[in-house]
Amino acid sequence: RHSEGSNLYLPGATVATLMMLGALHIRRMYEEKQVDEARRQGREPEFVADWKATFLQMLPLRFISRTWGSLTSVELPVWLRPHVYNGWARAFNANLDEASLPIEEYVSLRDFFTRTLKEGARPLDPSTTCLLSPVDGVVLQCGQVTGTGTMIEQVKGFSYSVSSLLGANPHVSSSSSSLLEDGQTTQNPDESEATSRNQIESATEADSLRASSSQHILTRSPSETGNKGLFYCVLYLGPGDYHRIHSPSDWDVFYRRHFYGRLYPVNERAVRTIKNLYVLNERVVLEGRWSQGFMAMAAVGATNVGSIELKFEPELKTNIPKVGLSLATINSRSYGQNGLNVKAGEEVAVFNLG
Amino acid sequence: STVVLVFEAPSVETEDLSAHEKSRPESRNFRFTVANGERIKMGQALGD
Repeated sequence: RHSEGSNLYLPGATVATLMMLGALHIRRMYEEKQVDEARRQGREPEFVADWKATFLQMLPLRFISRTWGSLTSVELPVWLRPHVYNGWARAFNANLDEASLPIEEYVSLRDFFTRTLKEGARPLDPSTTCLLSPVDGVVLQCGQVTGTGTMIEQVKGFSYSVSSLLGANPHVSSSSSSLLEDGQTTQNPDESEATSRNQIESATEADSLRASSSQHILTRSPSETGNKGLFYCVLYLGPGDYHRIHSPSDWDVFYRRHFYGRLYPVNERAVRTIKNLYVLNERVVLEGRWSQGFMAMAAVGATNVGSIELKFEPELKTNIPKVGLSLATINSRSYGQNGLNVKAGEEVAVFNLG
Repeated sequence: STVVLVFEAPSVETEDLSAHEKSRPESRNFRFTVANGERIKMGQALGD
């Protein structure tokens, strides 16, 4: 009787769990349908604080992200690969026909996630005066940064400041010099030499770059702006999208900042319920100048996609364990007086799982 | 994941435009060619 009883429990608990997950999924689909409906009627989704966002703060998001990264790095047997990757493609609307390799050749999900595309899959707009999209995705917000507050709207009802996103606050330059003394953000001893060398470079040359840096742009008076405005565009990449980041124009990259930060999810729900999401999350900011003046590009990570790898700085490590690092840690580096010249459409970085 | 672009571009006040440019202010100013919620692919124009 006892064994009979316990045999009954197991299927019951499983069914109950599956039903709960199903109910949560249906609720979420209903909410997303509501958002799409509102958008179709021209009503932008509004910011609504959510207890789940508070709950998220208590989760070990970085540990979850890194575990997810380890999982998705596992080499899959060849026979299993088409099933996993086709499943991923169906779940997230990925276009497998554009992948440059036959899908059996991607050894792990992480390898598949950073797939390159066939030659010619993404032709560049031929106009010489346009700004190109650096990624595949959805335009969440775009517009002109107005007023002295230089705020960007995260979602209707909540905005965040450009200087917090880009790290243009004066403390950043001092923090790079203060980092020289403390070296507080070096990941481990043998890197401290390399990191402090970069920071010596950044602390001395940063001053000469400041004239073009975001700090100068964001703090100058309206009379100094001349005939220029500051614009922004926020692009969201879904899990099924092509995840390599290209250059939006011909430009010179003078400065790179890596914000250690958190790894909140950045899906549409998170954007509507977590304040300062893009300013809190781990991100890598490239800053420089294009033909029309200042330009910066921030690649913002998330729980699912916590890694950002730079083509011209492969040694930069993101989504590292939290040991000894504060969330406010900023590791910055300058690319010298002439910066790095990058051509429109050139690949500059890649997001990765975990 | 998310990419945020922040950039300077021409934004001339209308009163500063010459008579000729007043007829086509967009000839001088940057304007987006995409809208919120629109899907986009790498290499497509965001604006001009």
